[in-house]
Amino acid sequence: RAAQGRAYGNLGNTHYLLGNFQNAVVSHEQRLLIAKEFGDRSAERRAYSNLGNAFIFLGEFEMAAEYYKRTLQLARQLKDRAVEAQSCYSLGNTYTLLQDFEKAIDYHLKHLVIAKELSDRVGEGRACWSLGNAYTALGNHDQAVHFAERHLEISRELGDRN
Amino acid sequence: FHRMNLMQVDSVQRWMDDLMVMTECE
Repeated sequence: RAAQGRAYGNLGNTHYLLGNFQNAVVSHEQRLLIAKEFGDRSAERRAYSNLGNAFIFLGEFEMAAEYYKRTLQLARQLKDRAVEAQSCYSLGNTYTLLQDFEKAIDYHLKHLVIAKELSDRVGEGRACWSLGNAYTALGNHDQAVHFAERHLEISRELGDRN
Repeated sequence: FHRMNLMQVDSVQRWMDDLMVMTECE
């Protein structure tokens, strides 16, 4: 049964990489079921992430947000700050797709705090870039400029000419 | 993204490009 769980996970990832997102969801749902049977919270957390990602490409952003929230909850329980940061970043982007910019900002700010704590300059730059765009969408140009300037500063430091 | 200005979503587009090849492995 444990091997079956891993096989479902690998199958889900293969469907995903082939662009078969509906099949990926079916496999990852089976993986999730088996992870829960075993009380394997790391595998459960991975299944939530993979399901969230697949729902993004199916255009089902509300479902994606639900799975990313479960990922975030488990990342906090497992005290995995890197995964917590990644979940917040995913949620910020998902709420941008849902055009809920207030929530998008909330999650991008959470991502920014953790990226700083982990000295992740690339993550910090991405958070600032995302925040600049979200504040622009809300018409808050002062904050948009503030984050665009920080994004520029970090991009220069990283030598990211693009 | 039809209702949004491209400038507002370039960061989302970049995230999705990365996401396309991102899987949590067993």
